[in-house]
Formats: sequence, structure tokens, C-alpha cells
Amino acid sequence: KAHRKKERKPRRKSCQRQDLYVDFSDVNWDDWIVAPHGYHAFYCNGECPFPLAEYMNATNHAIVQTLVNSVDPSLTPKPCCVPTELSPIAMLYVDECELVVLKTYQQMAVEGCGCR
Amino acid sequence: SAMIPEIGRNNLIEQAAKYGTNTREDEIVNEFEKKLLNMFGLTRRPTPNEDMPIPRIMQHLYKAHMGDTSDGPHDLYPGWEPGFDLPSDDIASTVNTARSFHHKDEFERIEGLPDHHIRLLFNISTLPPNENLKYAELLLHREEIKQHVSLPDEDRMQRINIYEVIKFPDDDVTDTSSFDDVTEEQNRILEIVNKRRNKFGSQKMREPITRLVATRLVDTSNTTWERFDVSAETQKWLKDKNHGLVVEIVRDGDESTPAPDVTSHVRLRRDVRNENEPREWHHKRPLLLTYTHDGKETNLSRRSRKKR
Repeated sequence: KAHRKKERKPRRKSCQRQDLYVDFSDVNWDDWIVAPHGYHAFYCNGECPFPLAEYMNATNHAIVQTLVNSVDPSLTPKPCCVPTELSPIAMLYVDECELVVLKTYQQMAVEGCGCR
Repeated sequence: SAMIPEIGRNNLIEQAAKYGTNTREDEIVNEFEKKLLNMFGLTRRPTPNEDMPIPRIMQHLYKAHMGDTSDGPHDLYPGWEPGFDLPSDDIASTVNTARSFHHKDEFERIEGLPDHHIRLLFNISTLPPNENLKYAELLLHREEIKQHVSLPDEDRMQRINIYEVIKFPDDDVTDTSSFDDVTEEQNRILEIVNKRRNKFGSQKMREPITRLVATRLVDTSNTTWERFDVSAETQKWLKDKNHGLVVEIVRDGDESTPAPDVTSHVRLRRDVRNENEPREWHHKRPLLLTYTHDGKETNLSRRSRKKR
């Protein structure tokens, strides 16, 4: 008997931080933002599959939502892959009054993702 | 002058159309644009002149906040400015915004004060009302006087006096709290007042009332930024009339004599003799730095560089 090759399903990527470099010139903001030219903003993407691994930082609610989804997917979707930790960035820019400003903005870059 | 580039705007309008609400798509996008402006604390998109120079001090401040201690020339971040660094961590940890203000050149002279008294009037009315002013400092750049290096200590010393202008003799007329542009009418009134004063009043009568804010003895044989805490004065300007500060530089021990080489030593005025002046002046002219906090959980403390 010929061995039938086990067909492997392509694995979907599970929830994790993905690279996203925001270059201010891409959105035509390089005329008023002096520094930085851009920054690593990252984003979260991927499945929140069962079983929810430790690194997915699932909340109790996400675990319950997974349970309900397993009983009947029409009741609720699986938990979402979202940022769980964000960090600020500093920007040096010229404001609308032509004043030079250095300001830090909160929650601008993703540090960690999780299933929530 | 839109925050959202044309192509982005069109794509967002398309997406909004799919969402199918009663609101017009372009209104939804305009609302998003407002959120973007609000996020940055702006009222409209900035459109600075292409050749607008960025004060080196501000570049330095950014670099210091980022924890970049590397020295030497760099395209964006030139070397460190001597005598300047982030404010102490007590202050840096309680603020998240720093703004730089240049003084209004046209108000440098005050009628009734000697020529070597330079008035520095900063228009801080654009400080956002939702930001809390925590600290403000006046920065004066001074360059070494090479001929002074070989002089004995006592001949090298000069004194910088900073005064706050409390009141003008005729406060209503010389009020410059709204000094966007001096109108022809205001000029005409000032001329009449000055003529009257010359006719009836003495020199003393025309002098404004000032208060000494800070005094410092400096050694003219080195180059540095002198920093003066003017937080209390700046707080007052936000609530009351702003007549600015007056700076005088005198010989140590001879307060009545203006120090020589003041123009090239402490950069209070433009130096018309220097051909590189316009650009240099922008970087070395007096500067008021305000440090504010907008209530968000960030600060200007020096960041430690993370190893990835």
C-alpha cells in the first residue's frame, strides 16, 4: 500500500506583534515633524486559537469567550488580538504658530499584544 | 494643509461609505482629522516655512531626552550645546512638553533706559490653556572673548543682571500685552506721548519700574549657555500684563559701566558685522524655554536606551 502523505494544513499565525515602521514622509508630515523621521509603531495581528498559549496574555474574559465560542461560534467570535502594552514617543516639531515644541505622546508604539 | 493626505482621504471616504451611516462620508473623515489634531494638541495642521531653522537647543533637548549621549556632529543632532542639558529630574519628571520662544526684536529698546539695556519680550500667549506651566528658563548664549584669556581673573569677570519690567510710567499707552503688530495708530499715540514726556518730564520719569530677578558673575574666557529660572515671571505673564525682561551686562565692580564687547560676547542682539549672522543668530539668540504638562501620563525624563 502506498503511503498517503499526511496533508498539512497551513498554520495560521497566532496573535503576535508585527513590524510596522511609520515613516512620517509617507503621510506628508515630514514638513512639520523635525524628529524622529519615523518610528517603530508595530501592530498586533494573528489568531487567538485554542489553546491560548501563555504568551498570548489572555484575560479571564478571553478564556470564557473562548469557551462560549467553542460551544456555539454564532454566540460570540474568538477573542481579538490587540495591544496590551503601549509606550510613548517624543516628537520634536513645529506647531501651527511656528514654535518649536518637544512633546511626548502616550500610547504611540505597541510593546506587547494579547488576546482580549 | 490637511492632516490626511489626498489618497488617504479618498480611501477613508470609500471605507466610510461601506459603513453605511446617515452621516456624510466626508464629515466622518473630517471628524477623524479633528481627532488627529486633538491627539497632537494642534488646532490646525502646521505649515512651517521650508527653510525655518530649528534652534540647536531644541535639537539638543530632544537628543538629551532620548538618552543619546553621543558627541560630535550629526546631520540632525549636532553636538552638545555647552552649559545646557535637560532640566533636573525633579522638573523633567513632572513635565511632558517643552516650547521655545524667541523675543520680539522690535521691542528690544525701551525709552528711558540706557542703550546697553536690552529688553526681551516673549509672546507666550500661544501656550495652550489646558497645559500647566511648571517651569520656565531664560537662556543666554555667551561666547569666550579670546583676548580675555590672558587677563587676570578680576578683569575677565562681567555681571549679567536680569530685571523684570513691572510697569511703564504710562502703562495704558505703552501696554504691549497684545503685541502681534503695532498698528499705525498705536505708533502715533506713542509718538505724541513721548513728545510730551520730552517736553515736560525728566529722563527719570520715562524709566519703567523694574525689579532685579537674577544676577550672575560670569567669566568671559569660556563659551556657555547661561540659564536663569524665570518661572515666577512667566507665570505672572500668563495672568497679567507681560512687559518682558531687561538684561544688562556690566563690568564686575563697576555697575555703571556697560561691559565692552557685549554684542559679540553675550548674544542679546544681532551682529551686523558677521556675514554668517542670520543663521548663527537664530541658534544663539536669547531663548525662553517653557516646560508644561498636559495631564497625560508621560514626561521628559531622560530615557534609557533599550537593548532590543
